[in-house]
Amino acid sequence: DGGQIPIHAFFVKS
Amino acid sequence: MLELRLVQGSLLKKVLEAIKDLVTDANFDCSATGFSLQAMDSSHVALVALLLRSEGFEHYRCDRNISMGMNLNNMSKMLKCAGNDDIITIKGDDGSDTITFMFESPTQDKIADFEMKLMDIDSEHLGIPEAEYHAIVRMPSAEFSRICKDLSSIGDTVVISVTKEGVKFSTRGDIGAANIVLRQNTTVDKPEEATIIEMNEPVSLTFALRYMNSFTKATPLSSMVTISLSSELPVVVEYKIAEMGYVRFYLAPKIEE
Repeated sequence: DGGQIPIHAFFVKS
Repeated sequence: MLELRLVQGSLLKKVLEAIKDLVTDANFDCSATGFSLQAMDSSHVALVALLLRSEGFEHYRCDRNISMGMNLNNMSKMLKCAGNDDIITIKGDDGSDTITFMFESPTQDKIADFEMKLMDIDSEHLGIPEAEYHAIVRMPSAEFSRICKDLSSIGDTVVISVTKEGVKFSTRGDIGAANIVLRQNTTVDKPEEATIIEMNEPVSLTFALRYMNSFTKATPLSSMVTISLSSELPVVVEYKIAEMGYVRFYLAPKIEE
């Protein structure tokens, strides 16, 4: 999906 | 031992309808705080976070923290068998690989139980920090749903821009372009018809309408939706669940290719 940033790029694993 | 009795069982039915198209399998976590879920869609573009606080249940017993893997489509099939006025009780035993949904009619003349197989799901749990947003838009959820539906017949993405003029939803596609502007409107008869815009600084972000439309499946849960926007963060689309908690959808913006 062009230009779509994956959501886990924003949050850290807890 | 787990026993959660929800008098307004329709809330759980609506929650499943809100998230089952986005997420296939998910772990439901049960703790003293409440019944919760955090899951990404299969392409890891969107995240859904659900909380139903323990205080919102008529009876809430959860002896130890437990995570239960469920197929949401199967769960939805079972919950569709509950009447809209039914009381729903979720029951589970320690070490069991099943969970039971019990449906009681309001007059107690019909009692049904449905047993569902649990599954092992290996999922990442993400820490979502509290954040300051550039702009927060609170608006009628039905209006937001209508806008997303209308724009998706024109284009694939929506640009949401907040300025001091209001909030603008724009799209562009092969057949043309569309812009819908909502201004702050607090002079309405009912609070749930208001549009309230809090802006710390102007913000403009692009999102995939396919996901936004999926989020609007939560519209029956709440008359209002809150959209929190910041240029460095995923958008948060939040539907509050009366007295109980929320469903929040997180979606990363699209960047220019």
